[in-house]
Amino acid sequence: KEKHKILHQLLQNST
Amino acid sequence: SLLLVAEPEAIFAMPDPTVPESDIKALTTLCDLADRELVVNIGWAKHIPGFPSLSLADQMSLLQSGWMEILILRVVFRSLALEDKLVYAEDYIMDEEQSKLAGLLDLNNAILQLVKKYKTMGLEKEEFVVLKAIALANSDSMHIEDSEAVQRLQDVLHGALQDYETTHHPEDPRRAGKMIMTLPLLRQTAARAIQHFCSIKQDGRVPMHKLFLELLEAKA
Repeated sequence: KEKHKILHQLLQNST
Repeated sequence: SLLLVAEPEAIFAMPDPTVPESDIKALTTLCDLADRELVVNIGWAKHIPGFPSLSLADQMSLLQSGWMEILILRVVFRSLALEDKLVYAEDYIMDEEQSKLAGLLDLNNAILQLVKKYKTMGLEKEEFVVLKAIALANSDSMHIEDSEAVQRLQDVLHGALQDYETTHHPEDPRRAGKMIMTLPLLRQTAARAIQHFCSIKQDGRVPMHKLFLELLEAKA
């Protein structure tokens, strides 16, 4: 899952 | 109703007018478009009732499995009004000749088979938005932590589709089932698309943005 940083970030953003 | 409200605005491909037409240009335009659409689709997923309550890991797993099906279903729905053309964006419509030029004739023909199927059925926007959410919730990731929570999400969406069909298509009691039965072709077409773009990636001649690459690698 470490590899999927952008997806992780986008899901964590509140918007 | 929530899914209709959550539906993202159309985005534009904006192909670079200073670059001469070529397969590389067409594929670069499509990969750039896909990358931007993916960002939009991740924002959209967060508005699916129940999706944000899943663990972050399960949200990621569903998106990693289902992202191409979502992209393709959106292209398919935009293309319903046209004949033998795919509306990748409002300003980027591919006909047979452009598909050939981009080396996408087989893939685009497969997507057009889906367009034809939904045209025959008279797919409505309400059905499209629910099917798209079902495709995500039902993307069969092998890495789901809480499969009961994912099942509950599937049940809610399935229920919404059935309720809609009971109210709006009482003349066809099997319409919800018919809708669900279109999903294998969507899965198959998405797998073809992934395969095609993985080989384009390996070829290395088309620049790809990070999110698109990240999700392509999740499927490789």
